[in-house]
Amino acid sequence: MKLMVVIVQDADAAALVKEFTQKRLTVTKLASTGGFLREGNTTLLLGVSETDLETAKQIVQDKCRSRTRFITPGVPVAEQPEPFLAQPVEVPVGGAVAFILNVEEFFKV
Amino acid sequence: MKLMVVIVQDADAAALVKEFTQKRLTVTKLASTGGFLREGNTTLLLGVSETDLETAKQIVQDKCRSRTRFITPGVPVAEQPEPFLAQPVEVPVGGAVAFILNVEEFFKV
Amino acid sequence: MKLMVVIVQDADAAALVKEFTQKRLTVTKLASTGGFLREGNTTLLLGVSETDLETAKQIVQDKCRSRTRFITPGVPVAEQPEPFLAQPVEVPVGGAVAFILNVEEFFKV
Ligand SMILES: Nc1ncnc2c1ncn2[C@@H]1O[C@@H]2COP(=O)(O)O[C@H]3[C@@H](O)[C@H](n4cnc5c(N)ncnc54)O[C@@H]3COP(=O)(O)O[C@H]2[C@H]1O
Ligand SMILES: Nc1ncnc2c1ncn2[C@@H]1O[C@@H]2COP(=O)(O)O[C@H]3[C@@H](O)[C@H](n4cnc5c(N)ncnc54)O[C@@H]3COP(=O)(O)O[C@H]2[C@H]1O
Ligand SMILES: Nc1ncnc2c1ncn2[C@@H]1O[C@@H]2COP(=O)(O)O[C@H]3[C@@H](O)[C@H](n4cnc5c(N)ncnc54)O[C@@H]3COP(=O)(O)O[C@H]2[C@H]1O
Repeated sequence: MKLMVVIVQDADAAALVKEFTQKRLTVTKLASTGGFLREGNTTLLLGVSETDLETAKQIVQDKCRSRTRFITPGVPVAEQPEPFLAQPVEVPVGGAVAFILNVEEFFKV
Repeated sequence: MKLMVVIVQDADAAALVKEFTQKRLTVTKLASTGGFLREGNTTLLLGVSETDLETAKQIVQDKCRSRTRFITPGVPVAEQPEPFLAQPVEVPVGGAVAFILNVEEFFKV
Repeated sequence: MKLMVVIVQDADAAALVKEFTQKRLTVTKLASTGGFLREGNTTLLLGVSETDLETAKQIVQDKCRSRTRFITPGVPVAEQPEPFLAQPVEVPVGGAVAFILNVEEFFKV
């Protein structure tokens, strides 16, 4: 049993959760915030058996995509001026970051 | 030291946290959402010593109980019609799902 | 690769995240609640390489500090009377509690 912790962009979260569900994987969703851009994003927790792990990784790679954000350095993202008024910096935001942890014990009640 | 990650139903969370506290266990609570039913639930994080692990597991088993939800397939839970107007599907929702992870290093400030 | 899960007081979270960012560490922030005092706090997730781990621990120790809360036993913190009207109990609240977990697999999309 592994615990996959995946941080994804909000724009991809619904499609990703829907695909997990259709493939009979169960997922728990937490609202999170990226420390750098200070934008809301989504942290997913999936307990997956070793047999389902490859499927789970594949779904993440299919459903999440990289995007580019333009920000004015020093200004919180929510207060960004129109891009042509500033010298925006391009920040690549990955589709997903995933950490796979070993589960020593697992139980359900 | 182990980190126990437990996902429980909101209906059981308060009694569970109260019991952990009375047994001198410390817990951190996060608001989460189940991916399938899209209902709010609770994710608890407990760092527990190996000596307290059995107690922690016992408390989860005592305080959390399975329930049945009736849902109309395809309709988000929040918009469910009255059960007798639809052909509801019975979805068992477990009392708790717990993942016990090994902690390599632990420190407090 | 390690996953550091750090629970800190809200009062220290902004300075801590800012310092991680300046040291080129990426962090994901979750809103959480302490089970005992039932006050909001912050849970941070940092995937860190083994080379950055010492730096990450150092930053937590520098930016987080212990405080004392005075509470009236049995009354939720939000409803605490003025201290001089009650017999408050001193509760030490640590600056941070950190769990370092081993990451078996890590990938980005
Ligand atoms: N200290 C820093 N200095 C300069 N640029 C920085 C930086 N931290 C992040 N960035 C850049 O900003 C993007 C958004 O980061 P943010 O922290 O808001 O949002 C992050 C964060 O919430 C999470 N994340 C990524 N790596 C992580 C890690 N190792 N640990 C915890 N969370 C991580 O995934 C989101 C997307 O990350 P991604 O790496 O694709 O994209 C990052 C990266 O391109
Ligand atoms: N391996 C795992 N990894 C991460 N989180 C986990 C997990 N197993 C359970 N959970 C969490 O616990 C809640 C209750 O799951 P349970 O399996 O008891 O009860 C489930 C199960 O009976 C059913 N279910 C879940 N996923 C399904 C799927 N893909 N297809 C069909 N039924 C599903 O619906 C109930 C509610 O599921 P929901 O996702 O709303 O809420 C789940 C989810 O938040
Ligand atoms: N092993 C662990 N696993 C998961 N999360 C952990 C943890 N140890 C600490 N935390 C998190 O860090 C916060 C501060 O804990 P600390 O031990 O410094 O400071 C604690 C401690 O001095 C005291 N305390 C906590 N649990 C207690 C209990 N069961 N009985 C008596 N005092 C307790 O009240 C303070 C605030 O606790 P609170 O639960 O509100 O908030 C806790 C909790 O959110």
